[in-house]
Amino acid sequence: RDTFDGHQVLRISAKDELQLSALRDLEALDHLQLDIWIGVRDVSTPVDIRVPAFSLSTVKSHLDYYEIQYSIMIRDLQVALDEEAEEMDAATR
Amino acid sequence: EPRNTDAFDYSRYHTIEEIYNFQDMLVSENPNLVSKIVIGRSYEGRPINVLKFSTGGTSRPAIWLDTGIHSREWVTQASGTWFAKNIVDTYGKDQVLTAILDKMDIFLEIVTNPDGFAYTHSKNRMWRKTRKPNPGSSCVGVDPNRNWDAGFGGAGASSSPCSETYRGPSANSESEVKAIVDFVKSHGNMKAFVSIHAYSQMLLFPYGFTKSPARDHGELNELAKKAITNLASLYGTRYRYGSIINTIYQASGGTIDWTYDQGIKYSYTFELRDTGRYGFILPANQILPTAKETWLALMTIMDHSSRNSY
Repeated sequence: RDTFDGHQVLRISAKDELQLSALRDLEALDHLQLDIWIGVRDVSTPVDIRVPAFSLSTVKSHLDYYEIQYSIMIRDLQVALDEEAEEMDAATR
Repeated sequence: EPRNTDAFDYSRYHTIEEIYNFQDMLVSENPNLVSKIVIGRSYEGRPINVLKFSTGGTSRPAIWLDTGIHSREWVTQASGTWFAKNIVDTYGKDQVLTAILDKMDIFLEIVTNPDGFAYTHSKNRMWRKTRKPNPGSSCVGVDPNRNWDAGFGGAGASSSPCSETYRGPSANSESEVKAIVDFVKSHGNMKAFVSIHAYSQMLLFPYGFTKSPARDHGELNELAKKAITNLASLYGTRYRYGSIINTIYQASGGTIDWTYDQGIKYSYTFELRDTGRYGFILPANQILPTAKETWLALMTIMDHSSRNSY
């Protein structure tokens, strides 16, 4: 079973076209293995990305470099999934 | 295991086997209203089941509902299960639903991507695509919402098998998509088609692959507005609405662009609520509120379809 220990989901808010462009560049970097939950649209719509643990520092550095604001929507995805699995197990029991 | 559909726990997530069992129980409990049609097989050989709610007649106009084409959006399959039970529970009691079913059939596909759904339970909770291997690539699966013959291969879909929005080698290459295409074509009298996804609260209509407005843009827009207003009346959940390309982004090969171009005027796609926690990873206590509020919007669309024959 694949696990997601240390994966974070970031909610990113771009404020102008330059930052949107920087986010599009980020999305295109396949080696980071980003899972785009909400892609880049416009400045009024946040971007949600699941970032594997090994890509976190690269992604956050990229965001900081372009001064793009973000918050951590899910700090550790596996914790959320474990809770979900526990709920299902409890219901089954 | 629950012995009947009253004992089924609609407030919890269920495996594909449990949902298959649920479907069979619903059919056996309501033989005069519900039947199960197997419209095809998934790549891994699972049945692609559709529940048909019908009060009789032949070649009746029909409404199509599907949930779970993106397998990891579990709240959609869970909502679909609740919709099915709600239909049998309220037919004959709810005047609007009764009037709809006395005139039209409803088809409901609860697990639209069976392999992907099973995979989310067994191997990778974040899986979104189908499970068919891609020759020449180590990456598996196709985004079944980019695999339809509507602007297929255009902008807004990926040609890379490793992408989450990989369109596939050709339109209808995925058996899960082809099964619906064949069924809709052979039915020939589908009047509304609603494909239900989950994330970020939107009600969308064609087009996604082109900026050209749909012929019925005005009516679809008005109906969407009415539907989300009714949806919000329950818990205040706020939805955006509009054409796909103007509301989210350009997306080619999408489901409802194809259905609309087949002549199904009332073609919509939902993105259900993500309030309550994070994106589509909704805790189980969000299932019933999501299903109940969505039902109000679905009823608005179905009622309008029933009253405005074309």
